[in-house]
Amino acid sequence: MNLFRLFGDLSHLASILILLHKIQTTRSCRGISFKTQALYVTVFVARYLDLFYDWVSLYNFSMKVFFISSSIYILYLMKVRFRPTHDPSIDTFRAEYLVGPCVVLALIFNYKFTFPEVLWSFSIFLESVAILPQLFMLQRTGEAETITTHYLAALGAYRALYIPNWIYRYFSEGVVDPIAVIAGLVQTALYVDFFYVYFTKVLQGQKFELPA
Amino acid sequence: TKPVTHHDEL
Repeated sequence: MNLFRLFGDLSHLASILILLHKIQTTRSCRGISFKTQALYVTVFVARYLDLFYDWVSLYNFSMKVFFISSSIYILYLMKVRFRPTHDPSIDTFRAEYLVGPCVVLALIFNYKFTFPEVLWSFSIFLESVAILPQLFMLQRTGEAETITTHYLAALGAYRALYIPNWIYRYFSEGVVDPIAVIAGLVQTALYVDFFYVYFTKVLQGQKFELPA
Repeated sequence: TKPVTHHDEL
């Protein structure tokens, strides 16, 4: 464990807490893509099922349990509790266009052709693009509540912080994980546009609005 | 470098 990874994980944790806070306080899931949230459940379940047979640490175990349970809880909030506030007509990105190619990529690129390893690869690939329905929705509506942008910023910062973590691990442990690194770079790159508007507008106290 | 998988990461 190093500070980059710790802060990356804490940022990931924070993003979920911000999202839960947004939904609970506004009693609405307006502006949140259900498809992206459903993809995250898929990602966490596919990757973290090893918590039943592979012990890493208490930290690792608790985080996995938290990510799986909170993401499922968010789906419940969106589909059941605050269902009327979710508008599927603007959440139109075709998620199957993401899942399909990720399955194919995982079958080709994995560290071992076993079920858990292919699932692991699949989850890494899917995570890298799972934010696309959300970003697409943002693009369509052209604006977002400030709290939603904080959620996205924390989520983007998480994978961005993993990059220095991998560089650190390369030098300190001599290990490199090409699948995670390449997918992580893609994942972070997808946030570039968002971060530009976030830094130049939201953090200056303005509303998140995309140029028409 | 050995291509080790970081399955200890989240």
